[in-house]
Order: sequence, then C-alpha cells, then structure tokens
Amino acid sequence: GKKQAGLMGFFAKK
Amino acid sequence: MFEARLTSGKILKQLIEALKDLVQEANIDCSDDEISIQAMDNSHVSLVAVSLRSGGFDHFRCDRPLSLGFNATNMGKILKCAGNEDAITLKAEDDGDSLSMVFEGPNQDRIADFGEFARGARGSDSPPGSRREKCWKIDFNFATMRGVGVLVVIFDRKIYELKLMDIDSEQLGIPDTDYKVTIQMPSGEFQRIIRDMQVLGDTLSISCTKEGVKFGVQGDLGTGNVLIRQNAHAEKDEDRVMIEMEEPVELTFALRYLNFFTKATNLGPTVILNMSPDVPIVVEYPIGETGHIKYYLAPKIDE
Repeated sequence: GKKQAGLMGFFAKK
Repeated sequence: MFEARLTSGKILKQLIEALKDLVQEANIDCSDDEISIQAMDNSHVSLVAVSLRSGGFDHFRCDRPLSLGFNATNMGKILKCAGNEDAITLKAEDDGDSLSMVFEGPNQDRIADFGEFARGARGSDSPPGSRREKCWKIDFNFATMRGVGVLVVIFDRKIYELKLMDIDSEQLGIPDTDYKVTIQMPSGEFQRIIRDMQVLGDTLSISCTKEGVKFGVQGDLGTGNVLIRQNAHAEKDEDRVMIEMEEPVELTFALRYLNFFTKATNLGPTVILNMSPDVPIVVEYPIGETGHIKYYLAPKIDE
C-alpha cells in the first residue's frame, strides 16, 4: 500500500 | 500604506474561491513588486502559492512590506458582494487592523441597485431616501456576514472593511527545481478528469511516458484510465496539450486535494503540471500576464 507523504519532508521552513 | 487597484476584480474573487476550501487563514504579503500568499492546508500535505505582480494592477503602491492576515471564508463572503465586472481596490494602513476593499461597478446602472440595497439594510446613519448624500454607513445586518466587517456605501462604490488577524504561518522555502516532466493542458479538461476519477477511487496515478500522460484510478467499483496525447498544434492555444519529458515519471496523489486545486479552473484556460520522481507535483494556473496560483501536493509513497 501507499501512504500520504507530508510536505515538510520536501520543503524546509524558511 | 498599501493600495492596489485591479480593474478585473473577478481575479481576486476567483483566487479566494480557489484557496478557501484548502486554507482557512493566510497572510497576504505585500511588497513593492507583488502581492503574494503562501499557505499550507491543515494536514501539511499541500501548499498554495499565489503571486500577483504589481505590473498587473492599474494602480499599485506599497510603501513598506506588509503582511495582512485574513480569514479566507470571511474574505470570500465579502468578495461575493463584488460583481464580476467590478474593479476592486485593496487598501491597508501600515499599522491598521483591517483591509479595506472598494468595489466599483462598470456602469451607472449599478448605482440604482445600490440605493435599494442600502435602504434594505438596518442601522443606516442617514435617513432612507438620502441616496444623494455623498456617503452613508450601514452596520452589517446580513446573517451570513454578521461580525465580518462594516459596509460603507459611497454612491457607486461599495467599501468593505475586513478585519485582519495576526497569523503566525510557517513559510516554506520552495527550491527552484528542474522538473523531469512538464505537461500543459486545458484546465477544463484536467478538472473533468479529476472529477470523473473521483467516482472510482481516492488515489490517482499520473504517469508520463512517450505515449502521453495517463491518469489512472483503481477502486472497489473498477478502474479508470484516461490517456492524454500531445497536441501542440491545436487551432486554439487553450486547446493545446504540450508534453515536455526528460524521463518517464509516475506518481500517485490523493484525488481529494487535486479536486481542491481545480477550484482555480476559472482563472485561466490552461493548467501546467510539473513532476519529478518522488517529489511534490506542482499544479499551476497562470493568471494572464498578472501572475499565477500554484499548488504543491506531496505524493503518496510506498509504505
């Protein structure tokens, strides 16, 4: 199965 | 002082419609070269980024950078009061706690409508029939708008004040990325595919190969597949499908979010999808020469 990834894993906080 | 006038106020109406189901609160960041909005949804799976360049406004003044925190639902309610043909001017003081929105109709007919509107509202400072007064102020008395703001009517102009709020939003740095696949297609067609696919399941696979772009869904009901082929020479620009591919890419996404993104369909005839393996997709709706609304959505990944 697949699970939803979060966006924070890809983009860093400014 | 911030002041910006958009002749085509419809753009602002449509922009807020295009993000209000995804984000509840956000900042409008104003600088001397653009107004922008960046906000994530509550579950931090998707992000919306809006940019309207100052050159796209017919008047634009921003003395110093400002962040105007707003509630998207409330702003949407106020913008519903603007006609599609209205020009909209946004105004904010440097240290104010409200955003003033001025709607101006394209012709004199609207003034007459306006008098009826004003008389129908309670709490007018001026007696009924004083339509020739330059300005009168009415407490908002519409059930749906209670507590949202104050309405002032000056003849053929409607002036609304939206209460602003302090929003401590996390800003993300989005790296410049060379995507392996760029697909440009009619926004209406993309909307239709997303809508239809939702009937069958909740996860959409988007696969780009030499053959074209395949949208696929598998669910309890059955499966659905739609193949879109390059069609770079369609008669009308907006009917064109253009696919640039460095290497094949296949990613899967939650249809629920893609469906939110298609609320931006009215902003333009074209949508641009950018994809690379294992990174968020970018769904971009260009807004004429004025700017864009871009959505980023994290993919579903193998457990």
